[in-house]
Amino acid sequence: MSTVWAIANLKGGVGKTSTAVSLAGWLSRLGRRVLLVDLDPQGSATSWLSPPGAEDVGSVFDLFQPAAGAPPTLAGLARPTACGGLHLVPADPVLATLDRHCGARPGMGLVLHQALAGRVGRYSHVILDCPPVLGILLVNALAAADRVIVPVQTEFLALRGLDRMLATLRMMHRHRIEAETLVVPTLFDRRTRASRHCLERLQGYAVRRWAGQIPVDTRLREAAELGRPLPWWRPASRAALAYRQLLAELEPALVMP
Amino acid sequence: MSTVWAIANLKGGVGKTSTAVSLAGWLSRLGRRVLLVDLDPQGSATSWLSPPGAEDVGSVFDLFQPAAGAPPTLAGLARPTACGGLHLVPADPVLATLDRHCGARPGMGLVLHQALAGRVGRYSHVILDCPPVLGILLVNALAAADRVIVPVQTEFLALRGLDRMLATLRMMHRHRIEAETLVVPTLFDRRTRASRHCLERLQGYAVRRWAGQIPVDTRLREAAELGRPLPWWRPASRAALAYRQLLAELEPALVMP
Ligand SMILES: Nc1ncnc2c1ncn2[C@@H]1O[C@H](COP(=O)(O)OP(=O)(O)OP(=O)(O)O)[C@@H](O)[C@H]1O
Ligand SMILES: Nc1ncnc2c1ncn2[C@@H]1O[C@H](COP(=O)(O)OP(=O)(O)OP(=O)(O)O)[C@@H](O)[C@H]1O
Ligand SMILES: [Mg+2]
Ligand SMILES: [Mg+2]
Repeated sequence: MSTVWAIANLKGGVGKTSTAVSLAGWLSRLGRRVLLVDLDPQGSATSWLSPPGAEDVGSVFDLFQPAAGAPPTLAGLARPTACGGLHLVPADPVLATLDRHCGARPGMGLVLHQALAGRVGRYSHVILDCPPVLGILLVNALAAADRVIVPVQTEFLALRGLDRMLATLRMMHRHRIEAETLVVPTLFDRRTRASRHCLERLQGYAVRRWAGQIPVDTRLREAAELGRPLPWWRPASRAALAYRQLLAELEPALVMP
Repeated sequence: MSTVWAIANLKGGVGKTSTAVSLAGWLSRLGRRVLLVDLDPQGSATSWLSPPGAEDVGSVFDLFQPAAGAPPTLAGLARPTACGGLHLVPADPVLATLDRHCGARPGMGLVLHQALAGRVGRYSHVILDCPPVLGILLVNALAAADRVIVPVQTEFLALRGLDRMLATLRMMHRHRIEAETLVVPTLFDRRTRASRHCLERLQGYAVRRWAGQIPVDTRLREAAELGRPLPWWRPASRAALAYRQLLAELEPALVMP
């Protein structure tokens, strides 16, 4: 069975894509085969990792509205990236129409869960990058994931977003929230009061929180412009080292060089 | 007629809510009556401007699914805030269900446009804070707006978001994109190469761009935590002064003290 992680938060711009790409980057650098699935119609992970002008292939949309012929598989939709071991199922703007077309049809919340049943093409990990909206794609990701990683920007408005995210998880009957959910403080700037305040307030939430935090690091933006996960470009940068520590917490059995 | 501005971008976390609250803050400080409509189920503007524990009132959801009795009006849904002249139509998580319930029904794209026809309760300006997703709420906001203000974070991934936002505007037959759309560079950090690169690349887009930019300023986050628009709390801060300049461009007839 592949290990499936959903990277989700209803608040926009908190570092979901940066977290998904960075964790996938470390796993592939450490020799694992990783599948990154871009569930955001915005396609940030796809823009980050696809060479410009890459030909349009399928997206998970095909799993929901299969065309005639043999049903598509997730492994069949995967494309290699410039990093060995890291494959991507790209996003497509058409994903934005899924809620209108099939949001009300029964069973639509388990499409991804079924596609991930069994071994998906020998990937040790599947990482789901989620859009910042409560719709069919997020519901699918939360139903399919073994763990939910919730990046939370260390500032006031983002804490309100965490309240709603936890309420959504409870609504989805993820009773084992304690065991399955990990809050990851991101965009932490130790010089600002707002960041430090926020870290203190996170203590009060009834959910597991990673003891570290991802610092603000402009190298992440530069990595996106260069089309490489940060661990492949600047593995000793502040944010890359923080993501390595996060991975060590998520996968204690991994041997870290 | 009230002037209607939509603050929209499909990319998350680029400063839409910060821009909406700051422009509304300046207008109300300059003596105008302003209505801020929170169209984001996430409710960032509502969290920012409502006192904790404010009782739940209606949201624009009631315009789409009116309960029995007299149909609700936008002015009737408005609530005063701590700032004189600035009223808010709050958001509600139930807004996230609109696409599933009535996305496919004809005419659903013009509900807000109809609610804004004529004078809305003597407000000189109505500002629409949009969610980062292409759905019925964004479609309504773009159909109802006189101008569309597109905050764009000055970094690589956000430029891809701008491509999609402009494609969406064209899809909505807003032929007068040149006249009605204004790109506002946000989160500009003059010390980083990514920010400066981005500003140069924005020159190549076929859309009007504001000549200034909103600098990174942690006062904005602190203002959110204090529940005040930045112009009411620190009108001489870097970001507040930049938003004042933006307002002078949008409303040249306004007398700036
Ligand atoms: N640790 C960090 N240091 C500096 N910049 C960061 C960091 N993490 C993320 N960013 C930047 O913040 C912005 C938002 O990050 P990202 O796109 O990963 O968030 P997101 O939650 O996936 O957004 P969306 O809601 O649009 O999916 C990007 O410009 C990214 O480069
Ligand atoms: N000029 C700025 N300087 C510093 N921080 C800023 C600035 N503008 C926005 N921010 C911060 O960036 C984060 C995202 O801003 P904001 O919530 O306004 O974006 P948004 O586009 O409305 O996000 P969403 O997609 O979730 O609606 C917030 O934490 C906000 O405080
Ligand atoms: Mg993202
Ligand atoms: Mg917002």
